[in-house]
Amino acid sequence: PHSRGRAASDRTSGFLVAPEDNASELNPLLQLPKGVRRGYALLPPLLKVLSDRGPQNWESEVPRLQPDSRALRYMKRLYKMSATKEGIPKANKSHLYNTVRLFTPCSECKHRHRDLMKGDVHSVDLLFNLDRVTALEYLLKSVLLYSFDTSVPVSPSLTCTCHLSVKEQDSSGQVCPSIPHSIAFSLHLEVKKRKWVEIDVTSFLQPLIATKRRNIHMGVNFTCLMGDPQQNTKLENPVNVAPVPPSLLLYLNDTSEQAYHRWNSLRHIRKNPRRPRQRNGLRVDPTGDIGKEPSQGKRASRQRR
Amino acid sequence: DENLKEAPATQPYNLSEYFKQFLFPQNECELHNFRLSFSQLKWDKWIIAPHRYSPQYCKGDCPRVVGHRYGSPVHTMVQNLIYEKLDSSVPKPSCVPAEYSPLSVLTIEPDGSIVYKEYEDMIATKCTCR
Repeated sequence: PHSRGRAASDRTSGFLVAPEDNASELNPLLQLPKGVRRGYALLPPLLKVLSDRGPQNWESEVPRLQPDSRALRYMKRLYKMSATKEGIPKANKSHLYNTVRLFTPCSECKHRHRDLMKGDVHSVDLLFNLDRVTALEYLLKSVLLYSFDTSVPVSPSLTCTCHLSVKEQDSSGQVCPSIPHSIAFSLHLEVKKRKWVEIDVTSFLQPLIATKRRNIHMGVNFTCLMGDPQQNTKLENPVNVAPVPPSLLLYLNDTSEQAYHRWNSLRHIRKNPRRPRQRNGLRVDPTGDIGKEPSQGKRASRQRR
Repeated sequence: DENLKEAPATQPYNLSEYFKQFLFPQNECELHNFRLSFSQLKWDKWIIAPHRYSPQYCKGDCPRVVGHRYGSPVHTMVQNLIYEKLDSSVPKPSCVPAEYSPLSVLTIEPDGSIVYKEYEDMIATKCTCR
């Protein structure tokens, strides 16, 4: 019984934009011809198939590429932590995101070893295509996800240094290592079997993702030494733990009508536990801060109190 | 005696059934269970979780005096009056969902990336007459 449906259809493009529609999203002059079902073309895949425009339309939504099995295992684990078996989101105040996207690097990236005095430095070029991130999804956190498949026995504690640099693409689309924005991480980790290591790169990638960059190209140098500097054990011969190229994990806040906004309902339940929840037009700030209530809202709630 | 002769011979145990029709109209508007699995729709290749999904649905007749029972606005009774007294082409109030709960879905996108998304209003949790 909400009038929301109208608002959603009036809403400017903000849902998932299939690549061919990208141009119209990026360049408002290239608006879709009136005849084309705009609302349908911009829906996320699940809502697209639910609108049941015939199997030929959503066949294109069936994945053409199979995801990496480790990445799939990680996301299933994230699902179990975030939702019940029936799929109900857990009322977890700490998690502000309502969307998590995992991208594996494009296959054409090369994995290069360079032998240096200090042993192997694993360096790899990573190219992530972010076409699936919609215009209404705001970045809350981004993480490089390494999975250490330690089939070879390694020392229980490793100290790794990871050096990231972002590479701009020049107009011809060639990768030319301009003066890279680079950042170095040093992290100490206890590597157990099948260990996931999350490296927070939010501040590093924020500027690129905020400008809705479709492709992110970065170089990663990864060196691991045995031992633990805290225990001032001597860091000795490098360990040849060849980490699998990392995946890029984006924690996002989808502000579209169809996405679930827990803070709206949490806030609402706290204020009016009895009245059925209604949708207010409150816009949530992407950094997770809840926008201030409009002044008349305050007066009304004061009257109600 | 005459009255008794006319009165239908009802067995004592039917009395409770007999009165029930006044207390609880038959198939009144209420929430019904429905459970589906994405494999039935052949979507399980790209919808990884949940395996089963219970959207539920609302079905049943809206009693004439809906009032507080369904949280219906007064308009519902006005619409019912129009249908009964003035113009039967105006539809009776319908039994529809009043509240929903969200659903978390894990899917594989066409480019092979994986997305966890929480969708609003995917499970009906309460019915009303409108």
